[in-house]
Amino acid sequence: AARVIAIVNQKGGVGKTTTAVNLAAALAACGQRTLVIDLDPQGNASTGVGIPARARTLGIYDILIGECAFAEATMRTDTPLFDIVPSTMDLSGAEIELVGMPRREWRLADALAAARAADEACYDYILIDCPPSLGLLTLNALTAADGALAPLQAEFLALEGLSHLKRTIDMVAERLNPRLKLEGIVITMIDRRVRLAEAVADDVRAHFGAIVYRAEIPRNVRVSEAPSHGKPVLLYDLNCSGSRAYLRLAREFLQRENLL
Amino acid sequence: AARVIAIVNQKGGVGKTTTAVNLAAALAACGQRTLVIDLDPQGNASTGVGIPARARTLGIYDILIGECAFAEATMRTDTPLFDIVPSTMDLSGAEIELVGMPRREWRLADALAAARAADEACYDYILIDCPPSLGLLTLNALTAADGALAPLQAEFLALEGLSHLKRTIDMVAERLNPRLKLEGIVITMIDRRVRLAEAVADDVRAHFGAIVYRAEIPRNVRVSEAPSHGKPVLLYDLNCSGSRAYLRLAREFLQRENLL
Ligand SMILES: Nc1ncnc2c1ncn2[C@@H]1O[C@H](COP(=O)(O)OP(=O)(O)OP(=O)(O)O)[C@@H](O)[C@H]1O
Ligand SMILES: Nc1ncnc2c1ncn2[C@@H]1O[C@H](COP(=O)(O)OP(=O)(O)OP(=O)(O)O)[C@@H](O)[C@H]1O
Ligand SMILES: [Mg+2]
Ligand SMILES: [Mg+2]
Repeated sequence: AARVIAIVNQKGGVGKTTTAVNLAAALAACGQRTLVIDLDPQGNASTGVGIPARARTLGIYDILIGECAFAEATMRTDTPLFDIVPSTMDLSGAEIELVGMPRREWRLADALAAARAADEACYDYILIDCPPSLGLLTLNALTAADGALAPLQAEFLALEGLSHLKRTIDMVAERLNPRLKLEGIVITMIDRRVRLAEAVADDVRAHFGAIVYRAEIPRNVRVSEAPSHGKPVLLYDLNCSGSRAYLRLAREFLQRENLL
Repeated sequence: AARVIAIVNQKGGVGKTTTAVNLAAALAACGQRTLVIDLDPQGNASTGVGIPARARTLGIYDILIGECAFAEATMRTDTPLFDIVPSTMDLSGAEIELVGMPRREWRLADALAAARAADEACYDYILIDCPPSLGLLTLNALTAADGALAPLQAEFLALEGLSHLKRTIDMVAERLNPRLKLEGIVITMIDRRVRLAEAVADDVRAHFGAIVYRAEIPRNVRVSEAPSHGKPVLLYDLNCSGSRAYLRLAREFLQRENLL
């Protein structure tokens, strides 16, 4: 059965979407069948794989409110072995709508369980791109996930949010999902020439030890250009430093999986 | 009476907090009495002016749920004429708590009206730092505001969210707060040597015209270092390109105010 990983950090703009899309593409390049669930109302992951808003009829919102099954909302991307459940505009009202629903934190977990029972979600990995908050959408992702992966920008303000994130993950593990743990931290957009970035990266490694991936993602303009072409950076420019970094991350991720 | 401006953009990491704190400091340097309301559960604005989490007893959460008045939660910062209502940890549960409360979108507007009536909010400008979402906290800011100011990172994915933000502002103006409009867009973290950034900036100016401030904020590492010293960049390094840009922005903001 698929391993479900929530790509999560309530701090905005730290590289959650970029990591979900490009780690998924790199895992697919390594032969792993990968699904990304775009749980962010902004729909950046769906745009990043080349699915314009007008082509998204069913999405994760329809699955959360019980109107359709996983298989119906799943779409292929240009990358073989890499599928996506897109985000639609309806999702921006979902946080308020979910509050009054039964099993409101479990809606995604229940839908995934139903998909597995119907033998629909036959993936090796499912990555969930979360919005920049710790509201009901992110709680649904954490309740459905086997593990959490936190992209972290090498900036002072981003460091501050990490302890808040860790506490939230521990709370979800205690009350909703006992198998959940913070499995990995990925340092993103790092420019090693900047003293502050070096200091933050060293600080994180000192605090969180082996959880922090050795692979770091450098700041690389090709990575930020790729979404405007609707492609993961591996398809846009395989030789750039961003692509090589995400391939390194995928290999390290798979090494850890064999050890788990 | 104070003009209330919501610093808003659901896209994460675009410079909302940095703009709220540094525009406030620059307005204070120009002699304007300025209050920042930290409406983000992350509390980055409170950190950015040097108020550690343990020093925040009362905050905006207590005001929203009606447990204290504005004056009780307002704190001085190191910058003369610049005060702040901090964010506390309780705020992260507020979005869900607010859903069931009466006048849930009006809680901030009502509290500000009460403060004005009691002659407590005697500021020239009140800037509200919003979280990266369009949930109930941001809706409270938009309902209480006279105008909205959107920081925009010169990145492709950030451009995508702008039309969604504009629609939300128009919806709030129609249903909750007729005086609200998108008054300004500030291009942030721009490196004019990067072709994509140039293209995005030109695109935004073509679409949104005179709303876009002429003053642009360059990417400048001193800006991202300042919060780790608990200071606005004007206090941390007055001569850096970031400080000069925020002073230009404040002057242009005040020029527009005289014209409004
Ligand atoms: N390694 C990188 N090099 C250069 N730019 C990057 C890199 N990673 C991400 N970016 C750019 O930085 C911005 C923020 O990244 P991204 O949107 O993935 O973050 P996020 O955490 O998903 O944001 P949000 O909190 O809004 O969901 C985007 O414009 C993206 O293209
Ligand atoms: N002009 C600049 N030059 C360099 N770094 C900057 C600049 N403006 C902001 N930053 C840094 O970029 C990061 C994002 O900025 P900031 O936290 O202000 O954005 P935000 O929109 O408030 O984020 P969130 O969506 O999480 O609330 C921070 O680490 C900040 O220090
Ligand atoms: Mg994202
Ligand atoms: Mg912020």
